[in-house]
Amino acid sequence: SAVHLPVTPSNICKARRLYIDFKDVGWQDWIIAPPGYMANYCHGECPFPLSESLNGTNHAILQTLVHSLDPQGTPQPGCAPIRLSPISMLYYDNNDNVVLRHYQDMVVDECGC
Amino acid sequence: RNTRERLFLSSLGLSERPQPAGSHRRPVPSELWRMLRRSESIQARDSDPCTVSEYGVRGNIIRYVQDQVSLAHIEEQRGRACLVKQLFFNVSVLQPVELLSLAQLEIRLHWKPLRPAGFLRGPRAVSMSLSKVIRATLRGADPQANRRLLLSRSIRPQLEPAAIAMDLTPLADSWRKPGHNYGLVVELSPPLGVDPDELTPFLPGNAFPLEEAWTLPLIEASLVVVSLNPHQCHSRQRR
Repeated sequence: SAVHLPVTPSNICKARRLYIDFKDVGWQDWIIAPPGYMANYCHGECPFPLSESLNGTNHAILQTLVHSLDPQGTPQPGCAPIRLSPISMLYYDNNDNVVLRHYQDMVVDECGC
Repeated sequence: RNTRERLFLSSLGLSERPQPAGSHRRPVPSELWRMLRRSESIQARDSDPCTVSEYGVRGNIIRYVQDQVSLAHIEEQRGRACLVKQLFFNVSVLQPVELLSLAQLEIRLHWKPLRPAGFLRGPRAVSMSLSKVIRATLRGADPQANRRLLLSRSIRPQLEPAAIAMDLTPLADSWRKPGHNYGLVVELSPPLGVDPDELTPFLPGNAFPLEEAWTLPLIEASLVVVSLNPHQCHSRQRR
């Protein structure tokens, strides 16, 4: 029942900029560095036909086809991260030890359908 | 929001939001700043975040575990007074899921600054020994009976802090079992011929003696622990 919007370049699936500031979540008292990071997120539509620039899986290509035939019964494919990169965080633990921790898959670099 | 925060912290490998005491916060070791800066570089973004190249081991967590014992004392051993410093590293901060890759003990000896140059050039060296404590010592018992020697060496006093590093990975791994960690003991003995009455330990808060007493150094120790959380270091799938 979603309102059908015409697909324009602005609502095509792609990575959007999102800076997460640790102050916003009240974590600045234990995280030493960085103060925040460019996390980004994926948002937008995966319309039929999927162009190469939308990095669709084979399944997503078929799903957009079925969706174009039966929009009520089959949802459009989702827009999701397909390439992520790590970040490192320096923080104090409960014992005041200094900890450096590397996290995989924290920054959304690229999105796809 | 609390539930979401807990979920997110759990995905970061943390059981709860850390609450550092704050009053005893020590400065971040320069090595950790260097490693953080290196990981932020563009080249590092394509390298494996689950390998610590500085130590050549697998791991995604590097901790500088603080020594929990701050005081040292003078102990008489075989007629010689020596400075004894107990070390205790709380390795229970590692979560059970973490695989220990490396535990490196780093000891720094800070000598009294501005000693006369003649003293520093002198031939006399301090002997240092490091032992592990294998069980608690009962009052009145000989503490030496419960210590096992790990390292013994001779150190010349110098202007710069002396640094000693030692791999203690198997020992630190054994400390993770409850009731197995009795810590370590560092002993510093002055050269033969030094009158024990002349001995002045350089302890935090002590003023430097003005006279030419024999001053033992301040001992600082930390345990660099590298571990790997396998849940956060999955191998990348081939596309």
